[in-house]
Amino acid sequence: GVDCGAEPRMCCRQEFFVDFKEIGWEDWIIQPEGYHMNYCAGLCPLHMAGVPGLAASFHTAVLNRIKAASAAAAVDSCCVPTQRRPLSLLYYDRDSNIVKTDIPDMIVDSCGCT
Amino acid sequence: AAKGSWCPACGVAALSPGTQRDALLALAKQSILAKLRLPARPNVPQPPSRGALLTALRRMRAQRSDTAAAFPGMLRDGRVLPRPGMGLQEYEILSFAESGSSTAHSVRLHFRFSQEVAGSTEILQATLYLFWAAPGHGAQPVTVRILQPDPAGTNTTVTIETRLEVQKSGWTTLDVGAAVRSLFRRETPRLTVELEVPEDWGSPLPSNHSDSHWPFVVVRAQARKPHRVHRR
Repeated sequence: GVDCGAEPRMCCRQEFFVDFKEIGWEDWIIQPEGYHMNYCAGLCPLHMAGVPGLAASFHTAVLNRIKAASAAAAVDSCCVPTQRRPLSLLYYDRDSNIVKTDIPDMIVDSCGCT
Repeated sequence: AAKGSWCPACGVAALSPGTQRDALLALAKQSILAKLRLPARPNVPQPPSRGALLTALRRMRAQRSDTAAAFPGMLRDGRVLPRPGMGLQEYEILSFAESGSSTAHSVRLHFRFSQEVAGSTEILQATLYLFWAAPGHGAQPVTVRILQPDPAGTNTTVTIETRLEVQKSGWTTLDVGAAVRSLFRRETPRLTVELEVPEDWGSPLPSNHSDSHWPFVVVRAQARKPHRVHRR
């Protein structure tokens, strides 16, 4: 996967960190201090379709050439997460019990084109 | 956005950085509350004392390593411990006792659980941790009763009564999985436990709430499997 630079053009992972203190949630969420709500952004022209990451194989290069050549008659694909991991939370519920849970698929690690 | 209706990365109108940040913060709050099945963020909690919390975490870790060492992959009632990564969200809930009515040598404890978790999970394990400050020597009888309110909520009935012989001061654990499983189906999931000790012991509870020997319950629960609809 590719991380976005200053001006994301092609599909990449845009980092975004939510600081629980900033949103006033640090009193009921014990750990962690924030949430990496990364998201995918950028273009997926046809020749990038099906490229969840930069597979540098001959087959991929040929396939991209074919797609690029027929790009005029096709539509774009989407930039979506290709790898995600859980968000582990330790928090107080409304009865002041301490709850630990792992919420699956909450943190985007990498993006690619569908 | 409904899946397949439009692609958020394709052709979204550019937002100003401030507006975009506010939208993302709002989305983060909504997403976390939804995954925790919370209608809104909980009120400001009443945290337990640091001593009680550290003792509880230490006992939980000791309990888990005992169980894992003796029965790798096995729950105490013989069911197989779900492997992490099976995809279902798991919860570990640590609930400290609230003291209720008492006499010179008995006391009622209440453990409250939130309806959000109770209503959408199945119990894997529930353990009650009690500390006995036994004065004197030799085996001394104590009684632990699990009480359940009757449907009208006015009286309570004893559902489980356990008699223990306490040799010396220390912690004991009691499996309360069945009791917690039944109360998790109630509107207000609250576990009530009654402790009774010999006359000369005095109160079965430590003198103050911040004592590190304060009773607590640990519940391990797993999100209920979603109800799958098979397309014919």
